[in-house]
Amino acid sequence: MNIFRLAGDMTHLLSILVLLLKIYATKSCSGISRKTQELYAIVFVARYLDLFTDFISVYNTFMKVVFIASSLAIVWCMRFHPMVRRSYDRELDTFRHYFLVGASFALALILHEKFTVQEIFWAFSIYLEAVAILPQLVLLQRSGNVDNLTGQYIFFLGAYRAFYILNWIYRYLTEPHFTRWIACVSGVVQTALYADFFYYYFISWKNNSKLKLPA
Amino acid sequence: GDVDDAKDEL
Repeated sequence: MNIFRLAGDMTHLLSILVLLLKIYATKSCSGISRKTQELYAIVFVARYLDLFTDFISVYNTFMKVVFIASSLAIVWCMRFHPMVRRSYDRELDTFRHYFLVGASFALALILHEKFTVQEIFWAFSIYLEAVAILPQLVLLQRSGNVDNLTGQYIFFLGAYRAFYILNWIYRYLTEPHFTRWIACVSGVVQTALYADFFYYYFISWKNNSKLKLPA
Repeated sequence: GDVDDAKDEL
């Protein structure tokens, strides 16, 4: 564990807390893509199949359980909570996310570290996480306006990815055999998807104005 | 490269 990895995990956790806060405090999920949230739930369940087979640390197990539980809770709220579900921007959230699931799984069957069920699901979760933000970014682009908490949610999610890249650079320089091509290449792709959002986020922050994305 | 190391990252 290095400082970048910890910062990455903490900003990831923070992003989820911000999202839960938004849903809980405003009883609204407007501006949030349910498809992206469903993809994250699939990502965590597929990746943490090792929860019962490999013990790494209490921290590791705790975080895995938190990520699985929170992502399922968010999806549950958006689908079934009587008030929250009414605010869902159904007509804006039309990205064909099943294509992302299919393409990620096909890629995992081709590119993986070992041909075992657990390793294929692990690779699948890495590929799917890389593109899972796309429905969310498309929804924001369509609605144009981004409320503060939604903007902060995506900002922290992007920060988490940026810290993970610094973590890999640090590990590459300090650990003799650190080569994780699948995770690192997918991670760079994932972070690049946030570049556009970050650009507009910083402009609005600099001008102290409301975050708006161009149509 | 060693791919056998446990997946310690989240």
